Amino acid sequence: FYFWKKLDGEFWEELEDLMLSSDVGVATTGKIIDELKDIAHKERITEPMPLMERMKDYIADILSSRSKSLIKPASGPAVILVVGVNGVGKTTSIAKLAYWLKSNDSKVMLAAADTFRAAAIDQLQIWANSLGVDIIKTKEGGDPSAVCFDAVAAAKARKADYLIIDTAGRLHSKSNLMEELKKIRRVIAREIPDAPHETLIVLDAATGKNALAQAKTFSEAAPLTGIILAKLDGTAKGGIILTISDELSVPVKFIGFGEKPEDFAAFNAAEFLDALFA
Amino acid sequence: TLQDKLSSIFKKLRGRGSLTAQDVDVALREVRLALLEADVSLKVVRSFIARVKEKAVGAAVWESLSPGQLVIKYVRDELTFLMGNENARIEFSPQPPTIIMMVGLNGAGKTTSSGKLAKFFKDSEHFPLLVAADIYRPAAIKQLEIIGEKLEIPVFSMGNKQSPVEIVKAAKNQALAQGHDILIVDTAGRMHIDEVLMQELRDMKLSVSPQEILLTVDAMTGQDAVNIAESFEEKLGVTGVILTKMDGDARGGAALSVKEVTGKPVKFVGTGEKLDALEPFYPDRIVSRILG
Ligand SMILES: Nc1nc2c(ncn2[C@@H]2O[C@H](COP(=O)(O)OP(=O)(O)OP(=O)(O)O)[C@@H](O)[C@H]2O)c(=O)[nH]1
Ligand SMILES: Nc1nc2c(ncn2[C@@H]2O[C@H](COP(=O)(O)OP(=O)(O)OP(=O)(O)O)[C@@H](O)[C@H]2O)c(=O)[nH]1
Ligand SMILES: [Mg+2]
Ligand SMILES: [Mg+2]
Repeated sequence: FYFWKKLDGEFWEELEDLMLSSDVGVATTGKIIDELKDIAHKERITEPMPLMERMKDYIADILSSRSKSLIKPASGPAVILVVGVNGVGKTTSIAKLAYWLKSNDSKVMLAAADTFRAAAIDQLQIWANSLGVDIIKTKEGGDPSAVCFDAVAAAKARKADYLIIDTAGRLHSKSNLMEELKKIRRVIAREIPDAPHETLIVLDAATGKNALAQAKTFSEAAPLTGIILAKLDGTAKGGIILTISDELSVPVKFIGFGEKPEDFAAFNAAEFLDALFA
Repeated sequence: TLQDKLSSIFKKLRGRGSLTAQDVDVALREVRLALLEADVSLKVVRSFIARVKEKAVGAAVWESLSPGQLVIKYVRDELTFLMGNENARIEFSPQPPTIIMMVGLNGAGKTTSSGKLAKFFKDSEHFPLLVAADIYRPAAIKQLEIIGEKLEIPVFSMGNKQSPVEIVKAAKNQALAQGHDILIVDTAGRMHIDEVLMQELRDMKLSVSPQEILLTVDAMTGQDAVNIAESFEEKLGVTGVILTKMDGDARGGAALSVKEVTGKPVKFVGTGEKLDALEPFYPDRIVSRILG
């Protein structure tokens, strides 16, 4: 929208509208706009185009400075715990991540620790079959911690590079479910002292403010090492991650943009911001 | 709360006869903030604020209400009016079976809500049939079958090698043959901008003429709610909305956005993962939740 000539009131209004309707949130939008006005003044920028490019670089630095590749221990399997509220795309993102890691020649194993939801184990089993990876599971209604215990043992024995654990969707406002997550973490840590090496929260790109509450509350039960931002193939921009980055310093590590295994990529801040401010 | 903010803003306004445009603008700036924080879409906030301003400017300030309370009253009334009545029920067909299509974005809660709706009807003396028309998601059919087993409600499926259009046609014939008076069709999640999948829904609608097309919307949806709702309404046409995951702590502003752009009522609210967690929609509850 900023192929305009003037850095006038209308420009600032349109920029604010764009950010607000991209779920950037009132406070973060205000902060970024104030910063931009400051930059425009100090660096004597008088045209929208160069200012927008300058802004994207500035925000990209903040977002990328925190994003790193997946943590891998010196020996033994890297354990990746995947968490999040109901329906955001955890199970599908795990399939995509497994596919991504496999195509980089890693040996990947899956653990079906969602023992609660109807056909959750079946869903991950079908993915394991099509990806050609081992899966550790139990019967529906079993104990998720027990599955994790078995999975870690199997991952060690079979010399897997990565063990990705699928958990049941859970609303962060349900304390008993947050307690269950803490227990899952304890069981994993008992088997491998630094595990889980990664705890990734899956966020739905169309979620509003609640994504911040999700990240905060999940962090308290299981310190997060990264975000997988899913469903970016819709019209949602996922602007809430600007606020999450600002307040929690949890980096976005991957993005999902479709239902196929290949609809997945490492997070690229510059590309994300180009799409946000398109 | 919004109430507190407005009373502090209006502390100095005691003794005036009516609300000036300036008073109202100041108050509505706070209301705008509150609505955006509650995830109401920006353009919906704008038109809503404009309507309230029209009603509030020049309004007489009574002894019983402070100016702040008066503005809140206008906001609350307008929100309640917008969210509609609480009597939005399922429209039954004059000729059974009544066909209900469940549509919406990926992961919104369609399959679970299909089960909940089937239970709701079975408990009120109906004879529902669930239809597994999601042929894409791994184990989607199994998921619905497990739900049907738990509820002792039959599930019609033809596996995932037949098209959803074939499935619903055959399901309708089965319903007629076995005397089911309600058919609940679970469809695959899809993006509103996926033209092929939106066409699939149009084809299904054309082939069985459902009485109800219920858009399932996740209560934590943010600004994108307007885009989703507009697309589904424009490209398919919906008759009602099911708002899911209201047992979370999302403010639920998406409900307002969806109602505003589609004009269609929220018919049910999902309040949990269990199959009995379905409630009728109470407008005043969502209004209080949105206003915080
Ligand atoms: N369009 C699109 N759909 C996605 C994406 N990621 C996941 N999905 C879909 O979202 C729906 C839910 O995905 P799941 O992987 O089952 O989500 P989940 O978080 O494991 O759900 P629960 O285990 O029930 O909490 C499925 O229909 C997926 O195909 C994405 O990036 N784009
Ligand atoms: N807490 C809570 N969870 C819900 C509610 N409704 C559905 N869920 C959960 O949300 C997740 C997704 O539900 P599904 O019914 O699989 O969603 P869907 O729309 O059929 O998903 P797709 O078919 O992949 O598009 C599951 O974990 C459900 O248990 C609700 O009202 N409250
Ligand atoms: Mg899952
Ligand atoms: Mg489904």
